[in-house]
Amino acid sequence: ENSLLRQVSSLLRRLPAIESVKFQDDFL
Amino acid sequence: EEQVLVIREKLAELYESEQQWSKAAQMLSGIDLDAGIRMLDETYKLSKCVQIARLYLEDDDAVNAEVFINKASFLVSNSPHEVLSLQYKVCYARILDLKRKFLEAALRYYDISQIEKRQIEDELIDEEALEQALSAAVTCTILAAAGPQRSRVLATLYKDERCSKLKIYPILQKVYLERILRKPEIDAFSEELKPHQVTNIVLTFQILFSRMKSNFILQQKALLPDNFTVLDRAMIEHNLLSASKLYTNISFEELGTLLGIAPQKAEKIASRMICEDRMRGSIDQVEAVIHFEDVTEELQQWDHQIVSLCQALNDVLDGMAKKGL
Amino acid sequence: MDIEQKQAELIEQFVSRAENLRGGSLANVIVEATSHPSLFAFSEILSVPSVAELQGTEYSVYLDVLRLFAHGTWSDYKSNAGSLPPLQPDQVLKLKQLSVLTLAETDKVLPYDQLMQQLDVSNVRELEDFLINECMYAGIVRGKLDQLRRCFEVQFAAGRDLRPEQIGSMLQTLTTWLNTSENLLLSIQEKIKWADTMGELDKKHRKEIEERVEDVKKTL
Repeated sequence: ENSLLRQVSSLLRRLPAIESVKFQDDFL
Repeated sequence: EEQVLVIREKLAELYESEQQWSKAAQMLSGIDLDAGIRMLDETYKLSKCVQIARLYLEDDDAVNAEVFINKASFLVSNSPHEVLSLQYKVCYARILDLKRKFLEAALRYYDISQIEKRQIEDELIDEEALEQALSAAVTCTILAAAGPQRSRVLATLYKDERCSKLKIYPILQKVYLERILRKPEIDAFSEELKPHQVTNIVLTFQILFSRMKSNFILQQKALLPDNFTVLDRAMIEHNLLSASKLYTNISFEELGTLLGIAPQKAEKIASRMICEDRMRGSIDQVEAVIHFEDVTEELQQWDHQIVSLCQALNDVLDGMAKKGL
Repeated sequence: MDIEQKQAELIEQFVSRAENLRGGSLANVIVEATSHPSLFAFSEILSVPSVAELQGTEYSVYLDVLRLFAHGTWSDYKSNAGSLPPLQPDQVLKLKQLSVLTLAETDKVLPYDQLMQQLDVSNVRELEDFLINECMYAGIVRGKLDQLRRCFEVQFAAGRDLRPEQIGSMLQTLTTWLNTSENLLLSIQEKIKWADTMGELDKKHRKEIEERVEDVKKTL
């Protein structure tokens, strides 16, 4: 199923969900 | 009184035939609708008030027109004449429009555009007129200042499939989707409001006014205190908000190029929007850069990202289930 | 995943057309598909038998074009331009859009310099206009442009057609996800248990204290 594979491939790149200095501070 | 009334009406008719609208209105305004020997019936009073308002509006005199529309507002609710109440609605929408209460005007134009009847008393209502009212609603919404209520009206118009047939639809779509409008698109939109549109934006309801001058052209040309036209300002503010969705930060030089305006102009409007809390961000004048801030906090953004990831995962699982995998 | 929904119908159309065509007319369909503004997936068309049969014929270059659009980038095209037919402007645009998706497969932060080099773009304005109009507004990526750091932060990128060798690493990533999720669930359950226990202890302790207070009151 090419369409599903493409969706999974896109999904795998959703993590890490957010990468920013400000987020690290807020998260800590 | 009777003779005076007849003479005034006759004179007003002559002034109107010479398109001396305000003179005709002043002539009729001299008719004492309230006191006087014989009590004039409500319908007569209502029709006079609406007629005087319409005449003043022909000269884009919203102030005097509003005086008579306010008088009419006490009479219109009891009037059985749909024709008169429709004329009242159009006048009121025009007055709001002239007074740059664009969102209120848009709602009233939209209300007018939704008239279902194609015949009211002995008057026909043609599709084109309804389409003009709808187009006027879209134009006013676009000219209105950005904010949650405008977003709601935009959503309503965007979802109204009648709008997809309007020439103005591509602009509506970009404004609704918060996309940047490029200079050629803005110029095209501005052209839409040019003189030839005056006749087109005329609400050509036969029951309404034979000729009703659209004031969009005035609005569009009217210079605001900061020397921007209404259209300029609406477009630049929209584009700034759209840019804030795309950029973390941008130099004013680049922002000016992106929006097709001078960097100083961009900075001026951006700073005002930030002060009025209509856009989140900060301006570094030394670097000549604007830093946009997300309305949502980082942790919330993180949550949103996780939610959309889980949603995407669900979509994949649903897709697999659908395909029997 | 609305990009997949949008193009699902298109894929079906092109596949059913391709199945019934041969030779030159099939080559035209390939050019049409690789020019269509809303199509970014080509594996399904590639797997149509009549398309594979182009191999070794005078139209095999169109099979190469289709493979290029399924998995390749603008740089790949440039390095093989001699053996491929000239691309039309719509195809060039699409291949550049697909190149952004490929770059987004490996990094979530794409430097402007890398993008400009990969896409043959000469200035920031042109690059940003491309990313805004042809990528973000086309719905294939979502993200933020950072002029100061001169980079494009990708939040979402549509998936491109997968090469067979990519499946392994996908499985690896999914397995890691699964393990991490299970460990996360376990540690959340432990935390819940710990919280419950602490709650119980806290309640017991509070009860003892209250009893002792009562005793003292009685004594007094």
